[in-house]
Amino acid sequence: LPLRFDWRDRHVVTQVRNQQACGGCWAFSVVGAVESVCAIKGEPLEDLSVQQVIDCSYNNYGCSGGSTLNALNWLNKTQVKLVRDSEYPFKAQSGLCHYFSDSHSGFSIKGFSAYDFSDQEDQMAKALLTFGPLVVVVDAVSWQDYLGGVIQHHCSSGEANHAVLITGFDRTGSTPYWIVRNSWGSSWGVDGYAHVKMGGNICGIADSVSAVFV
Amino acid sequence: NRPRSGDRQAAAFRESLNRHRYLNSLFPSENSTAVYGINQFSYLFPEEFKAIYLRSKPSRFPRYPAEVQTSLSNVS
Repeated sequence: LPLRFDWRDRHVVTQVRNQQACGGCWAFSVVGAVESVCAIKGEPLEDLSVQQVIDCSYNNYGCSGGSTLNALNWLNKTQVKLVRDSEYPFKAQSGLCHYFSDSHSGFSIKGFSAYDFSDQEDQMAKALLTFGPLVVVVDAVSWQDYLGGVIQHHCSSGEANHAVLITGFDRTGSTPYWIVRNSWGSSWGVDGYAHVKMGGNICGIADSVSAVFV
Repeated sequence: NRPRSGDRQAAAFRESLNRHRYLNSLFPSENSTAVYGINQFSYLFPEEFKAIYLRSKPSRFPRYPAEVQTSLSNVS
């Protein structure tokens, strides 16, 4: 494993977005993973429609909540093509699903994996290198007050309640940490990111890990 | 989405300040550890924050199996 790795350095991670008062973190993290994996495969890096996932993944609850696993299952089973955000923009509330013709351009997934990597964060880092940014679900209660630094205390692996995207890790300092993209805007945390200690399953970060294949 | 009274916001903000003091007090000497303080969520009580922003449903994921590890480690 390299000491430090971040998919942002390869320009395959889109900008931090802001879910506003919509409980759609599960959609932002899944769409963020699809955007990056498509770019890793050579497609242009561009914002894809989170609103499409919020409105159309019928096994979730739109801005009232959802699960990354249900969203990935929906994408995989329906083979829905995610369209560009510019064609189906985010409006911070649930709406009626817009349908597009099969000929409409977009990005569907070929599959996904979903594992519990607790006690195996080295393997999780390998998965990050191999498959691209990872969708994870954490207990983010204490993230309400987070300003920066490495989260290593006050963050149990209790009840997972918030979905985010791991884009890298940094083991160069005394405390190794995951680099985690959030969807609360770039003014939150470290330019919209959080640093969570690697090892010890801090915030439950290794409990619910998904990778997307395109 | 009901408008929140100024008193309620002020009470939430005071509670946030107390919480920040507590969170920052426990490991002051630990360098690189997280810092907690005032941000866009400081006017919300924790339960309000959770009700709006922490809406991902937990799911049970299968444990990462050993045999997959070997295939991963063989990936160039």
